[in-house]
Amino acid sequence: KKQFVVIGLGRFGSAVALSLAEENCDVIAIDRDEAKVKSIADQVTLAVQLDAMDEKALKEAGVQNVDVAIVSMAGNVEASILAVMILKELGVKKIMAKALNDLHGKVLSHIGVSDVIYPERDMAQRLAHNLVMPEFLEHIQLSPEYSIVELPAPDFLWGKSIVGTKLRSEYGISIIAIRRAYRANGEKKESWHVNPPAAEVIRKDDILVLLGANRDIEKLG
Amino acid sequence: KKQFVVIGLGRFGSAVALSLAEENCDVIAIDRDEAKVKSIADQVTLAVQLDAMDEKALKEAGVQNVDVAIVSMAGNVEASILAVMILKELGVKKIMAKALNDLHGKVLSHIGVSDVIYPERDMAQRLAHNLVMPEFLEHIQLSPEYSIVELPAPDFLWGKSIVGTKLRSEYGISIIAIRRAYRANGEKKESWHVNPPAAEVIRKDDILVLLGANRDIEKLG
Ligand SMILES: Nc1ncnc2c1ncn2[C@@H]1O[C@H](COP(=O)(O)OP(=O)(O)OP(=O)(O)O)[C@@H](O)[C@H]1O
Ligand SMILES: Nc1ncnc2c1ncn2[C@@H]1O[C@H](COP(=O)(O)OP(=O)(O)OP(=O)(O)O)[C@@H](O)[C@H]1O
Repeated sequence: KKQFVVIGLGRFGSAVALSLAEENCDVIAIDRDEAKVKSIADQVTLAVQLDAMDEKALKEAGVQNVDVAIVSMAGNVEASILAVMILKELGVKKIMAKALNDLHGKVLSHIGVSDVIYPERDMAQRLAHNLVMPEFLEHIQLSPEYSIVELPAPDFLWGKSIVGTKLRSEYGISIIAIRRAYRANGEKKESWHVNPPAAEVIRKDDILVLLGANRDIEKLG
Repeated sequence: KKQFVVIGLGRFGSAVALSLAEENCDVIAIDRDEAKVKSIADQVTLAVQLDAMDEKALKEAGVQNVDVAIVSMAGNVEASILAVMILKELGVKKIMAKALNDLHGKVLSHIGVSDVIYPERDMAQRLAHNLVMPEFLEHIQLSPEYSIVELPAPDFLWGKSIVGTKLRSEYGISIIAIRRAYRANGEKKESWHVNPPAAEVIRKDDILVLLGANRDIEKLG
């Protein structure tokens, strides 16, 4: 069973602690604010009020035994940096930390943080991406060059077989799944047809799940 | 060309404004804090210092003409709610807003926000998910039942053709892409082989990009 410590119970830190606890992990939750420690206490393994710059207190809380530490005190740069240093000295192998900005993030990387996290910025970029390409119901960046998008089947593809669409031969785009609505017991349901055969015929109201290079996907949008 | 207004230039709001501007959209950026307005002014179409509860000032800034408004003042519940009401009255069709917590989010939904956003909580859940399933380099929830994961090819698959792995016939899992490292001009590079043919042979160090039902994916992890 994996053990985690979350230091800093702001919006991000407390959400991480709670999500990990919900997945049945052991979570030590730490903050210097008593109210925050109390409000999470019965949802995590151990909730401790202490100052993260206090090496002795951190050791007594047992943080040296965790697999992963998440430091989430972006608003207190000094404390976040010192807490990371202490965790390193106590031998914690994997440390992730939320950064206030790029400069803070660079310092954190330099002192041994394996994953520097920018939650607001990352979510903002995903939102902006989805807003700019609204023809797609969903847009997932699989890598810098490849994306997965979901798109209601355009009318010119209805009645065509997958191979007949030439999406792959002409655009290099694969239909990796088709979401198709159907009725069962008077209820509207949806089934996923994953990796459909080349002969599968596309119907009106199908939602196509596509994988392709970004520039090819954009030609479809 | 799509037009947006972002009200509230905290970490999330400013990141949204900048990401949209980078995608060449028209962005009006609004905040009551002069320093924040100034620091973004030359990166957006228009940056205005005003109080978002001032209907007259919002109208003068031209917000009634935008396609989408993003309200990002989670720390100021009253201002976020009043700003949404004003935007609705000015006829803005799509309003998204960042919420401080569930209760704030419910109120925002009731007054007409189409998308209530919880950036820190959403990123925290994705992080927790990735931490709990560390065998996967990447885990994307495509739908409640299907996921895409990336996994270094396990040794028992090296040298097998894709059809020979029986991943599809036995687990219903499709290999939708293979990430393969290669050398070019002395540099380490990576190429994506998307929708590889059934006869493609898996090599040591390949990273497999898989699509399947969650419970089947978990059997592999
Ligand atoms: N020295 C410290 N020791 C322990 N906890 C601290 C220390 N300094 C700050 N904290 C706690 O860290 C938490 C998060 O702090 P802060 O709000 O600065 O970070 P944030 O990353 O901006 O938060 P959010 O996740 O809400 O955006 C707060 O609950 C605060 O009490
Ligand atoms: N009435 C208002 N009119 C205009 N701007 C405002 C108003 N009230 C707050 N703001 C601005 O909204 C911005 C974000 O505010 P706040 O920090 O409360 O939100 P947040 O959602 O917690 O931010 P973050 O995205 O950094 O987590 C601040 O820059 C603040 O100046």
